[in-house]
Amino acid sequence: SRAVPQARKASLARFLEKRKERVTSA
Amino acid sequence: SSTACFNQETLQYRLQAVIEGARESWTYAIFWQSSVDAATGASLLAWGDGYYRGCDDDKRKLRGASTAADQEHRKRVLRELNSLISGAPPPAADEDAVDEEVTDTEWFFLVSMAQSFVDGAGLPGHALLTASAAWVAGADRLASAACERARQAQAFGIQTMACIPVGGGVVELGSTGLIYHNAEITGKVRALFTSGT
Repeated sequence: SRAVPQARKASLARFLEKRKERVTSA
Repeated sequence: SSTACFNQETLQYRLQAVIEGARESWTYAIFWQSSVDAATGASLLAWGDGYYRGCDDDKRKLRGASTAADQEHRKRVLRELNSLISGAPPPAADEDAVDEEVTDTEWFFLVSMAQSFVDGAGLPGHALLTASAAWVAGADRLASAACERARQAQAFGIQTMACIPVGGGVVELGSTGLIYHNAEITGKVRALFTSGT
């Protein structure tokens, strides 16, 4: 995971979290 | 560092403000961060941050281009990425509570994180190089664009792509709808990304 640059990792975490919210609220 | 985190947070707010405050229905916004490759001196645009809003007709668009095999692949990648972020081992396919199909636009946004543009390549690179907005509206125009990213966007259901050069990089907006060039949104993006707040 160290190879994943921090910006991408932060964006990815946010995207996955929001996706989980979208899916569970649907 | 705290500075990097702060910048990352303000980036997210700005991207969100662009999308949620727009009159048009944009699917996502990405900030491509500009830098110079220390080894080669080449100009580089790489992922800075992104805001994904999605589209109202995600469900309808879902089966556009993706096959069952595509979906299997996307879900597996998402499970692995979830595991990478959470630090927990990836669940088996049938154990995953959240296993909704991954839409074309979600997938396009996700793969964008791994992309970069060197020396004016692609629509974002062109916008940076010419210091003017690049706006492509219409699936046929995206499909025939001299830019791999634009063609890829079209293949994943995007109909409009706009790249607006701002301080430190380029803001890219994408929509599954047809949105013609307007100065309001380019002005808004420039204002939000040059104010420094």
